[in-house]
Amino acid sequence: VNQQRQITSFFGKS
Amino acid sequence: MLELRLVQGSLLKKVLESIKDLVNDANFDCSSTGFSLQAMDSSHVALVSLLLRSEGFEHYRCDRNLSMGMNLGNMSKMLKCAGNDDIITIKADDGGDTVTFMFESPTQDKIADFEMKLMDIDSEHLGIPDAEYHSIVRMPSSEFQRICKDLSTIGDTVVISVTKEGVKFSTAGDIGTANIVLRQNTTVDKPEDAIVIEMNEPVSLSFALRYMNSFTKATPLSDTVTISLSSELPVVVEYKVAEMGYIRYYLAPKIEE
Repeated sequence: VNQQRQITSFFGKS
Repeated sequence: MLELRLVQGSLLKKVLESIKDLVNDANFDCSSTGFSLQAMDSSHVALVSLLLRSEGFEHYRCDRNLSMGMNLGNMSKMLKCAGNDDIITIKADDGGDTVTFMFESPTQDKIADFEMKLMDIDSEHLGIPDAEYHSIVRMPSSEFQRICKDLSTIGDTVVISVTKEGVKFSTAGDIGTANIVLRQNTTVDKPEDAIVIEMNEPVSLSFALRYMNSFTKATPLSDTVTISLSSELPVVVEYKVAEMGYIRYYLAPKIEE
């Protein structure tokens, strides 16, 4: 099953 | 004090139409570099990054860095009241709670002021690391829009694969499957019609078509779109905004768990 990832799991708070 | 005068006001109208369905409220940041925005959609799956460089404005005054929270739906309502040929000026006072949009007709015989209430928005600014992308595809933006629209009538997810054969857009749904392959084509009369595929490594990633379709609202801004892909990284879909900046959409992939 393809799970939708969130953008926050790739880019951290700056 | 902030005063930004944009002769080609239609660009700002188009920018708003490109982001208002993805993001409800956002902070516009103004600095000596330019007028910018970074915001995520409500489910934190996509991120939009906008930059309009200060040099692109006829007059650009920004005494100190300013962040203005705006409801994009309301901002769009106001900008829709500007004519396509109007000059748009954005004005705000430091620490004020309103922003003013001034619309001037090209012949200067009609001048309108629209004042909009600002809002406090708690938003986290994300750091977007520089990445080397495995594959970069440049194509006519209208072609990309057509592909996303067509595929979303068949399925919910698009698989974008780049190989040395070209770039393939695939989907599957209850009624069947669809595959669209584009090959590199640089022998065109107009450079904006070219399909340029720069492949460092083959890549194949899955994305929700609902978001891709939303990104294509930026099609009127640019004849071409650039799609940058790397394994297990968000895709970047970029539209240039005339000579003055860009809208970049980042979309997290669907990954097999």
